[in-house]
Amino acid sequence: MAEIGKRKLDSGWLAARSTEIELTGVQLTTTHPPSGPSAPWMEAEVPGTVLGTLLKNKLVPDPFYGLNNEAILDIADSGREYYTFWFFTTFDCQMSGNQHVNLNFRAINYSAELYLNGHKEILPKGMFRRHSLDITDILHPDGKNLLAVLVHPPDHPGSIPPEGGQGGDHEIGKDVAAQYVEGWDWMTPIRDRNTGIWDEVSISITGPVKITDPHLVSSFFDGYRRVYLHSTVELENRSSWNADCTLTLQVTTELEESVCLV
Amino acid sequence: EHVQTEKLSIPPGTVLQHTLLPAFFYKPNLWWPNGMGKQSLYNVVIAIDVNGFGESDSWSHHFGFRKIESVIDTTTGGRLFKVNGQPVFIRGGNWILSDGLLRLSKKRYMTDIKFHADMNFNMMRCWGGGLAERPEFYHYCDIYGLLVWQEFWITGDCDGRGIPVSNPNGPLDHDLFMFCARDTVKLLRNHASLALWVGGNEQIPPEDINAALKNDLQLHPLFRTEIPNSEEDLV
Repeated sequence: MAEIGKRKLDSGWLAARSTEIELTGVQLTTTHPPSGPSAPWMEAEVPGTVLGTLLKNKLVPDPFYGLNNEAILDIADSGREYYTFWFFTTFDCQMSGNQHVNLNFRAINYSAELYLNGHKEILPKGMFRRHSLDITDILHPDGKNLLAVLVHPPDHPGSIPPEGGQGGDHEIGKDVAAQYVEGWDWMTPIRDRNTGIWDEVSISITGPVKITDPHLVSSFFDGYRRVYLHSTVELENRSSWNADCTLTLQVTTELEESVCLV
Repeated sequence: EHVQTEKLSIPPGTVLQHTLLPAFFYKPNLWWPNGMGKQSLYNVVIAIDVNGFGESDSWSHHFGFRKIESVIDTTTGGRLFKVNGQPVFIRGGNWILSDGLLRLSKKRYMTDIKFHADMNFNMMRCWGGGLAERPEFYHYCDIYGLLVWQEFWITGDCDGRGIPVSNPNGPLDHDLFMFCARDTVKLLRNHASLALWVGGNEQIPPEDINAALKNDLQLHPLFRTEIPNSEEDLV
């Protein structure tokens, strides 16, 4: 039985430019997975951006120093495919009956196609949205799973006028994404417009009932002497039978390290 | 400080929203901004056990009891903030993001945010052209007492006031904007440091987006009213 809870997938990722990979996502996650960081595959920084991975592999100069940013090809000149990248990893997950597994992306910029063990899912557009997929039924019985994600840049990366300016040609404003990436009076443009799996990736294992997005609100009366904590949770029963549950709320003040007063 | 349990039954294949009975606290330690008192945080754990299976899922969060209010002062036109009924003189800093390649680490957030607290700031303003900041950012703002003013992704320059004037109606897909806004609110709403959601930087979002944000972000009436003294009344 796998342990209930969340596990981050933040190591062992590989990346490759999409234009250098002939295989499909189905082939990458079934018959032809990459064997390791040998060209065109490279070690990837996840969470992170395409440029972060290219920098990690010394394929671009560090834009933080001097005029190095001028030496990096801007997406306006290279086209979106140049910064459209595959990210690949494997993970083990051995479940038992009545357990369920979700694959979670806390943020991707800007859209993606996901392949897991040969199954395809679309991760819709938007830099500031989470994606959570129930992968219980597509996990490998032997526990070894192959995951590939093809990440596309924002739809409107825009181009930077010779005189620069705040937000470049403002095209990025057509998307729901960070706008500073076209450059501002305090910032040079970011060449890949921050394309990538830029926030946490995790798998979460639960039993038949899952807790989603609890909401905590406090209300105060009598000069902050009488205080209430209101908690609302979303509960999902993913089994095929009625679930009789006990819901527990516990509030503790963490005195030191792991000593709690209940 | 507090443990309470409730029984409930969930039909197969169902998603339901459940509000627990309010948990009562007498004079809890309040959360205060930097320079006004301690940033007391409680560890809240919500767990669900299923008969015949055992613990099915659990969630935890460091929660701060605090009441943040802000109004526009009619005399000055400025926004006045109060925390736990006490007026706060805002010493705020502009925040874009940690790193241009989004190499966002807890250690970096802790260092950056503690630096601002050590400089005696008590607010971080997350600029609309940057990010909806991440839970780790808010976690350290909770710990170091920095209130957060979080803007959505609208800027004057890119949305109708730039040179050349562009995107006067904001992003192309308003539904996508609202989907991202709602999901971001759910991701961040439990943090004690979150003080204000702001439509955008130097620009009001397009009318439909602005109206939807205002509607979705108002405080639920339940939390405005006096709680009845007895649980019977409440139920």
